[in-house]
Amino acid sequence: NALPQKKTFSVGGVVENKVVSLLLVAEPEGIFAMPDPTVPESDIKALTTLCDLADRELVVNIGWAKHIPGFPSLSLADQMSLLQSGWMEILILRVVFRSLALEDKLVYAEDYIMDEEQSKLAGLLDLNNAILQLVKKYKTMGLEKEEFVVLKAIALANSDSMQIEDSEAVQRLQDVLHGALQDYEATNHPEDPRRAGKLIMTLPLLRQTAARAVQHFCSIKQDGRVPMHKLFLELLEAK
Amino acid sequence: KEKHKILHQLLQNSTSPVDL
Repeated sequence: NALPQKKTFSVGGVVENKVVSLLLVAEPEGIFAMPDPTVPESDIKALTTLCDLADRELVVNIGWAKHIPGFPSLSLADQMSLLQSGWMEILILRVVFRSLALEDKLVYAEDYIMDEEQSKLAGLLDLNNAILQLVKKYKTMGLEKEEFVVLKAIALANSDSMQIEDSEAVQRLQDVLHGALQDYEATNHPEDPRRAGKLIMTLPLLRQTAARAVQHFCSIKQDGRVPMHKLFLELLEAK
Repeated sequence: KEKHKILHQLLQNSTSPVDL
């Protein structure tokens, strides 16, 4: 059950980091939103599509978490606590990474890309603008996939749940992931010794944006006009 | 934790992580 040794090795001349490699392999494919073509466009339809997509993404992301080196060694209760705190940050970071190639659009799924007009229609303009602020930050930095996968694992390990039983084990997980990011940057971006720190410094905005998103979807839930699946509801209630 | 049945099930149904 020991955490994997942090080490660097060389594959085909490219220096890689073991933890980063594991996270790259574990990274799930995007899923499709599949909005119902028989239903006319409306705010309710957009929100229903997004909530359904989020529910399915969550299942995928729980499967992903189990592949983070060291995560399965945590107690089941601590695994739950981290996911209950960090799930929305993970969902948002995935949307952000998918959106890096586009201008002012959010790729919720390959078949569900929201521009300003669609955001307005769905009542998500403020939230989507906040997410676009993150996209802009990572675009400026030129966020790489390797950095994205480690940052996402760090966001989960660092989700600051109040219910952690074994905080030393969670700290060890954070240290392994943080070390992996530092090693990656030392090898791949020696010209910018502060790059790992710069990436970590984007996490407060991610936390803040995720909190806004949770708040927004909690009020949508209270309205009761948008159907939501059980896992999504369960995690909204955990907040 | 009782309230979080689905998350619990999804985590528990895990086989151990695949040997990558």
